Amino acid sequence: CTENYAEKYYNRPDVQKALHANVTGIPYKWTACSDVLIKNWKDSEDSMLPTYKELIAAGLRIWVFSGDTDSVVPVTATRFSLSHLNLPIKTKWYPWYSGNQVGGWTEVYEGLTFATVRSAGHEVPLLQPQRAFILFRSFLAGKELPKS
Amino acid sequence: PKQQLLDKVSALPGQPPVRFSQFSGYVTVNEKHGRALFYWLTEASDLPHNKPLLLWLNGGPGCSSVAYGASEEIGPFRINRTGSSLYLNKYSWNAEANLLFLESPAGVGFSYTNTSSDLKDTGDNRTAEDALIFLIRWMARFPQYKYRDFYIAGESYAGHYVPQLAKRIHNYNKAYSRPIINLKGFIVGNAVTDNHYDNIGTVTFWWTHAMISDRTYKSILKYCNFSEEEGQSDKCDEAVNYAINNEFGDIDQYSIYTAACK
Repeated sequence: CTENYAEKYYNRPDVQKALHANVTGIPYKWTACSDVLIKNWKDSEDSMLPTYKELIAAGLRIWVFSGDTDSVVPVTATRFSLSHLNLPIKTKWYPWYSGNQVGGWTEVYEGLTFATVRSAGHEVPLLQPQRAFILFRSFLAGKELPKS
Repeated sequence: PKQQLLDKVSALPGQPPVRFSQFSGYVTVNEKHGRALFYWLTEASDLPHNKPLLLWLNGGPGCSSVAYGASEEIGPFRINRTGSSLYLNKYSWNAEANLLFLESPAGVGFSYTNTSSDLKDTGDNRTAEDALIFLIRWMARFPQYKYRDFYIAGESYAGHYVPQLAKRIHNYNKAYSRPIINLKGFIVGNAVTDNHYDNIGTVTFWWTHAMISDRTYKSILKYCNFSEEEGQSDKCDEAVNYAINNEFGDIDQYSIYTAACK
């Protein structure tokens, strides 16, 4: 229920003052997710795959990861979508390690790295902070995830 | 830069002492409608001038990067149960980068619009456009981050926001020989990617992780075609709703081995 903690903290006047927030007196409480926006969301692209192709061609470093206990946008959804990019494989599927534990599995394609994060849900850094940190550090360094 | 000083956060209530700097405040992205986006920058805990800049976006759409990214995931602070104080996140990503949390689009968290109809017709396009304008103006306020290695990260519906913003930055940069927004790449987690394939993969996960019965799985495959155009048939909706309401049980769908939050 951790998002309840944020609902308490960020609605405190002293916190808003310290953050220079809510300076115009927004006529509603701060909340983690806006019902109005999600219910009235207009344009939404059906697929991001064409954009991925364009940005891969532009040479950006692109990593996609999946916490493997999420059922809302689960690992099989992402894998099935990415598979339709038909990217050539650079480094074949292998388990990556966090300490002496399997942190997940990964495969490196031309232009994109995919990785799962074991026992992590939708918010990967919330449930597996150390594995998420290793993932991020490898991404920043442009290095493949540790093989041992 | 004068505004930069005004945005400096001396300390948050209940915060432990830290060595890194923090800044937060508003950047106007549309004067006519009065749209302004709220940001919170927590600089790297060591040698911030040598570290890259990372923009973090949560999804929803409509959810706050301050609520999730900053306070539950990658930020340096965690909020305690009563909301009275903060404690340090041992695996904060600000060990490796300067973290910029943006509440986007207007209407999310502290970000606001003075034109209430904006809240009823927001979408991918305007969100990406406003985020690009935010970045350009934010860089003018924080010129020390111009040309710095820049990455974008996010999760969930930010599987749309992140590549869409990356694409706009890439196109914007084409006009400059040395772009100030030095975009190097992006990383996304549990990202909404393709409606058709995501949906098929989602139902597969439900079945392979024993969240639904064979009977339900078969009826979903029979009645749902998952292509956005036609929308879902009543029988498809019925089968999916039966799965969620009668077979999932009282779980946290975002972390299926976790009990639901009461």
